[in-house]
Amino acid sequence: LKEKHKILHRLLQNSTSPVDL
Amino acid sequence: PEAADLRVLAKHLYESYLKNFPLTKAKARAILSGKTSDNAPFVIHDMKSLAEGEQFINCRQLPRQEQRRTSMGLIQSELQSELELRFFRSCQSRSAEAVSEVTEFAKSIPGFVNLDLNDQVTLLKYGMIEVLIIMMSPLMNKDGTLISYGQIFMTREFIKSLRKPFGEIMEPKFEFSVKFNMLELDDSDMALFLAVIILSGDRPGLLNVKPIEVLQENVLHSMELHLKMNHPDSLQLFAKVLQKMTDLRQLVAHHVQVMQLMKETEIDMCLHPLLQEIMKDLY
Repeated sequence: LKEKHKILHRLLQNSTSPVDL
Repeated sequence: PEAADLRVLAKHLYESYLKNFPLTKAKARAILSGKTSDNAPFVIHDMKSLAEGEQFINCRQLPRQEQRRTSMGLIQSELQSELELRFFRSCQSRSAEAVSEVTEFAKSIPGFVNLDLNDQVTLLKYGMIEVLIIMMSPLMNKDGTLISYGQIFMTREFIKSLRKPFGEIMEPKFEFSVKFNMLELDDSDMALFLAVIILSGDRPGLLNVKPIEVLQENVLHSMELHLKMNHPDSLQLFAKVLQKMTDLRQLVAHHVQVMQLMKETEIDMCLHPLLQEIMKDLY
């Protein structure tokens, strides 16, 4: 599941990154 | 749990809500009722005003001198089509930003980050559209909705008039919001309700349901107590709020259907990668 939701996963692990948005 | 602990939890979630979400219900209602010292929002009610206001969509601050721009001439139909697509893309980028705000809020729910990481992903994936619909409600009234951090008001009739299936996305949300707003929840109530939605132990594919249910139970107790204290005259408010969760699931099913239709009919449309992750295999 983590693999299919990389951005969501990253948002959960780090603070908000504008790069993803 | 002790009542004092439940009050601390309600306060904590309210503070996190204020920290993470840029437009509160209190501010949105003030704008909608004209009771704010700020400028009135720019109104988008047709293609001409959309073309005029387009560049300010998703701006946190509307440039003053640009608000009264007029006469853009008639919009040709092919340009209109592009304009609709561009507007839809800017809605998507604001939605992606909102997803990240909701994620930060979820992380602030006590115990959330200690859940299995896969389950955190699942809770956000399945709860996200429900949460976004609830968060949209205070921005809406029967005639339209605030967008762009309250800088713009877009009329319901105009959204409805957009070509299919764009015109169909929002109408069920308006119907829901008008009824939901009648409960008159404030921002502190909303914070608790959002946490309850996120901590739903019945999402498909959860690995470890029990700790999620324990967390939700605690927030539910906190919300029940908070609603009683905050709305002493509103009978059965707790039950009425919880009933809205059933409507939300239907709204999400409709949303997924429309998005699916868009994928098939709008070849030019490219869904934001973060939204793609959430929408993929969702029900």
